[in-house]
Amino acid sequence: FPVAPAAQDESKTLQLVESYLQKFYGLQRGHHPHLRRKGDSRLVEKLREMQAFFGLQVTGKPDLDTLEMMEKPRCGVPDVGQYM
Amino acid sequence: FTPGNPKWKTNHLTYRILNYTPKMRQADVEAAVQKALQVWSNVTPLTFQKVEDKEADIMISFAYRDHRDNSPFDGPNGQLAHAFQPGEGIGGDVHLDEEEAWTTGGRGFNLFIVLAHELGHSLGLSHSSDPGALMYPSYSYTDPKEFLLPQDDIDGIQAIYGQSATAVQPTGPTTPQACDPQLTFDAITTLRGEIIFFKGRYMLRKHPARAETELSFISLFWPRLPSKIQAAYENVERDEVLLFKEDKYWLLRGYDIAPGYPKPIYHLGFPKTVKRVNAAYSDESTGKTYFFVADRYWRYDENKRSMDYGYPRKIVSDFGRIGRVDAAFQKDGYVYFFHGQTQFQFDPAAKRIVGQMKSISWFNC
Repeated sequence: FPVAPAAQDESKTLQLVESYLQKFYGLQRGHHPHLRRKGDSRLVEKLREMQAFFGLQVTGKPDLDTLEMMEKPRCGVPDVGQYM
Repeated sequence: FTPGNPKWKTNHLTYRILNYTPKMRQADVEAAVQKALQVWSNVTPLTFQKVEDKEADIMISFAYRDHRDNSPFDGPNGQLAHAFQPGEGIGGDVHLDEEEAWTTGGRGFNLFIVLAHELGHSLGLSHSSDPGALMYPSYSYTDPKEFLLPQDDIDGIQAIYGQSATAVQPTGPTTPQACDPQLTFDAITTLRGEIIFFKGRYMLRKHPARAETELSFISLFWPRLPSKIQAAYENVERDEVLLFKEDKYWLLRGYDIAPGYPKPIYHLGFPKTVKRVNAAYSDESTGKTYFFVADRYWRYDENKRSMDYGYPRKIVSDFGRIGRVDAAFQKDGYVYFFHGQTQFQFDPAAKRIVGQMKSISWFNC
């Protein structure tokens, strides 16, 4: 069975999550570093949206199942909104 | 559906292949494109005509990193391809990441599967949250020879373009839902403490330590295995699982398919009159494996590696009224026989049925 991804350090995880949500869930690319705290509600909201879409447990947290899904090869079209 | 419901104004579309990947023969790329287009033309009034050296509705190309559409590719894995919704210019176009390992089979990324998905976008579909749908965002391999457009995708595309003109409307496979009371199983086996339920091209995996059931494609773990497995059992002592379909069987050693398989079931001692096995389970304490075929069963001695004398016998005479067995497995001393949506709990010591449940009782519904 696929082995769960090795535990990454937090900043890498946050980078993966942010980049994924920007590309596929319309998370605005923020230019306010202070918003990069994990508790950024917009990020949590988008993360919950992504978890709901994939039928994962909606935790709002970048848990193992969520990270595993984010690392799967996939289509570049966003899951929400238009792609023009 | 894509917001704004974009669709082509005509059903007769053109396509053009702008360039080719050096990783596949040109003829294989063209075959993949045609097969991918057929996925959609088979279920709608849409037709696709190939054009050369002029603008087509759907321009298909392999692209590298930043290719001037504001959506740069990211190298191997990650984003495999993207496509634009119906419209002028770039609308409908499909871009494939040249740095992916494009193939015709199960290694790397199957070009046909990815193209069929992207063409869904070209025609106006967005992503589906149905894990079995072709329009599900993440890649999963299905043997192109066995590919059937799932019902979720058929419903989506027909909502945009209407049904196909064929007299008999095509239908597609649906994705099993663990708590669907109608759910039946093709085969069931234990595997290193887990229970694996096989259904079509899927497996539902139940780990004792996890409350939820995990749905996966069989091909995710075992690309060489076919769908619709018919019987399976675990030989716990040898840490092996045998999987049966028609007159062949495969051997899993640990989690990997052993080389040299599939083999004919006749190597196990079945007569040539037996064409398939319906269900099987192995009794770890006695080293005997029971194979169920129609209304009879055989008993196999795992130590002697041969069928026991005096078989087949009638199922009803030794197991009671359990009818035809779809699937069976043994756990904690009991044997569980599945027949349609019903499950019988059989006590081998008392030689009688001691319980009857729904087939989905293992999924904490």
